[in-house]
Amino acid sequence: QSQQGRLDSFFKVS
Amino acid sequence: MLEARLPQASILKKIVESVKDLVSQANFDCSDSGISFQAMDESNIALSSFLLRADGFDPYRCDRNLSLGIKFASLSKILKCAGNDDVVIIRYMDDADILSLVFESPNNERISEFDIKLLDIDSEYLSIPDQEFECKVKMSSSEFSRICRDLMTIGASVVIDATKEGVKFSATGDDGSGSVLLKQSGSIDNEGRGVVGTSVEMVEPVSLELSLKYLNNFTKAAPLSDSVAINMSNGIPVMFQFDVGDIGYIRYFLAPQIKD
Repeated sequence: QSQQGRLDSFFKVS
Repeated sequence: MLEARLPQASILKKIVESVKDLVSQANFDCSDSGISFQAMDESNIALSSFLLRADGFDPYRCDRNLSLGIKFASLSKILKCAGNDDVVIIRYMDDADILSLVFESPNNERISEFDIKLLDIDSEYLSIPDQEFECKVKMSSSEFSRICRDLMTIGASVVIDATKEGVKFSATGDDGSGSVLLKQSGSIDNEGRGVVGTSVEMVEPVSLELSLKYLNNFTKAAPLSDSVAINMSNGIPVMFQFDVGDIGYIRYFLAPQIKD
């Protein structure tokens, strides 16, 4: 089973 | 003020069509180097961005940095009023709350002008570091579209495995499974036949699982470019790039699915 990752857990959001 | 004359409206039409289902509204950032934008979808899974360099316009004038809030549904509807071969002039006068779009037919006998209301958008901006990817795949954009469409009939996600042999796309679902392997081919040049081969440049083999719903959205940029570059590293977001001639690009970043 896999879960969808989110971009804000990889990149800094400003 | 901003005044940018794009010789072919079809480019702008295709760009807007390729992002409007992922992002409802976003700021167009205009500077003396060109027009760009980036925005995430509502669930923070995919980022769409594009750049059109100033030298792709003739002429291009932007006196100061501007951030123009655009609703894509409105822009898409207005651009449908432009002929593919029309010239489009994008014009913004300082402190106005509208953006003007002028379409000129090739023989200059029909000139239409539309104004679109600008929005005040407070958007999040992702800082994406310049990174070296472990694997760079380049392949035909129409082949990419076909694979995403075909595998969507099997499952909701696709595993992309890139090795020295080539690139393999696999999907599994309740009713079965399917895969497509593209072997590396000699040349990625068009060679006058409009056929784009597959190339894989890699430091390490990469395997990533991605949502097909998003990939199918990205394939809407395929009409802009014969090829797509898929840049991947294990465990981090993938970058898909469609070049817009030699004047810019559309890029999508997609967060991978993570094994529990």
